[in-house]
Amino acid sequence: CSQADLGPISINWFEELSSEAPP
Amino acid sequence: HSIEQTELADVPACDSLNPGNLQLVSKLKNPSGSCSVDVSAMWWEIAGVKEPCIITACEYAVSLWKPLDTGQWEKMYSWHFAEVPVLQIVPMPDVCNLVCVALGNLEIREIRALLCSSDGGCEKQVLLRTGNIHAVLGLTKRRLVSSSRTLCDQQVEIMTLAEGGSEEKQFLMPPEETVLTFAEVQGTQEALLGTTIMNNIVIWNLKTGQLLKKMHIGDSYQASVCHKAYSEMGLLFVVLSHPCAKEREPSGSPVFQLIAINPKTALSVGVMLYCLPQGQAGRFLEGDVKDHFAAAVLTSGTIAIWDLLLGHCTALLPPISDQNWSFVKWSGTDSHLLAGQKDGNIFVY
Repeated sequence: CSQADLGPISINWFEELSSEAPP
Repeated sequence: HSIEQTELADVPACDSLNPGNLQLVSKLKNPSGSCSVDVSAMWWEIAGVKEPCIITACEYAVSLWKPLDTGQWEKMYSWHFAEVPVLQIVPMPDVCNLVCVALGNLEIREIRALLCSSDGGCEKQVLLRTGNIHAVLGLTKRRLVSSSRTLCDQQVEIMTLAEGGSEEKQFLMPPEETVLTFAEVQGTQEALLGTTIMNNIVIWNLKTGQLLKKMHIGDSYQASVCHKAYSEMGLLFVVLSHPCAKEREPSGSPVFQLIAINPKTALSVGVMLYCLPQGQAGRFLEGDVKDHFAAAVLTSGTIAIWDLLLGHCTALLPPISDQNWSFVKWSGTDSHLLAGQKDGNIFVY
């Protein structure tokens, strides 16, 4: 699968989503 | 964004496959008269020695079997259930001397921990949870996650089991829709994934209980079951099975699927479909994934095995002694495949 299909990828997705999600 | 782009793996013809890749190592017969429902393998300490044991579940009894030097199995302990039948074994990864079971009729009504008294002398069971339980999974670090519904809402609960079966509880933020299955995410500690009845994948932070993301994975296959999830290079890879998939010609019937999801954008693509070989009929009934191997019992009564890296079915195990297979599990203690029939026969390959 190409990266373009999935949008920008972040290696630190878990930490980033944890800081954005409501507590 | 769409899983329509899924590539079809090379589908070898049926007659090029045989169970020759599988070697029958041993067999055990549960003499209990009731219907056999599940099997698992785990480490259990017996007389000071950790043994790779097999756990069998019949409707009203769960038994622990110890290996003998002769290649045979000896029943060591049995736990009996008088009122509610056993639905499934819930293995606890990385835990010795403790296994959980889910009991109920159509839906799970109880989860119990099975253990032995500290001197190893007698069987003990501890009631952990009751209710309308939809999904349960044993997690690392002696944790057990389960989801249950009340009239108004859904509860997703993590229990940490202490020695002796007593527990600590923590709740995860529930999604609006019912959770069907859970999977730990290899490569990302403290991430838990769930599939929902609306074909969404949800991710939680196990430490904080936060619901991090809800991602729709398309409507090609309803009620997908998640067998494995791992995180690599910023993407989440998920192995799903499709109990509701229709048979498709000429490519065959899709049984498992690997999809890649970007958790940041919630976009997903299909990577691989794992289909039955040409000439084989059937849909997924139940199955198990370990490392890069997937095994499924099909509606035809046959067991099929896929190498997820090669992308195709590598072995077919037809019904033996005119008895359809009814469940299949990979061993948690070695590279064995455990295949079971309703009448209590367990074959170890």
